[in-house]
Amino acid sequence: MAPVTMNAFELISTSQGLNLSSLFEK
Amino acid sequence: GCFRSTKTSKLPRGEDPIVLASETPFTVNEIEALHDLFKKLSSTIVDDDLIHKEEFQLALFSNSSKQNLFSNRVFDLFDAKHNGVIEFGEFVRSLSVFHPYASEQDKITFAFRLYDLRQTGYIERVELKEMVVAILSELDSTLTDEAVDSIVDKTMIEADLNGDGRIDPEEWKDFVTKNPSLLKNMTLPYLKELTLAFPSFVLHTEVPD
Repeated sequence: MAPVTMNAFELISTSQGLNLSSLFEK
Repeated sequence: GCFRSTKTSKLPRGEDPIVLASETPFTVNEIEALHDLFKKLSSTIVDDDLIHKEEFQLALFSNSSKQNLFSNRVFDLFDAKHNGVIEFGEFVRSLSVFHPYASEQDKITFAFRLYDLRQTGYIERVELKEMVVAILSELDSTLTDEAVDSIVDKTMIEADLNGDGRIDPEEWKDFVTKNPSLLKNMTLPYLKELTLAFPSFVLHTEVPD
């Protein structure tokens, strides 16, 4: 990881809690 | 009323698929397919046509007791009436924001509300840090507090253009316009293919689009 160049929101958007596609899986 | 009388009866009382379709990018057929999905999600623990938090967590994480900061925020936003459960109308209206054809402005607004943890109308620096810490702990990262601060500070410098220590809705709009990948998780391609994803419905429906 390169923390200084990382966009915080980009990092946040990778959370599994935000991945709603799981709702559509069996 | 040959089609309304037979097909809309299975939706919860007070929810008319034609009204829902007129308010969202979904077709009537897709609303019916979403109801099939909703029935499935709302019956995994308690079969009551409501999605309870544990059922939401089960669907997201395959584990009814697993949760994180973000799944809690998403649940709270879907639960528009704040009564602790997601009703069918709330489910459809919230998911409609994630439709590939939903307006970008709606996606920008929804994402802002998601990240405005304490609903102050701003994404505060302390909230941004809280979210970064939450995702890093989810990723089992062991970054130092200084490294976390440097991530947060850099993003604040880029996003908080007026330098008041918080991101307002206009600054958020500017920031995501410059960084469109931030809205990627606000679109669910599945929603365009609902009747393909739940083909069982298509076999028994007669509702025209």
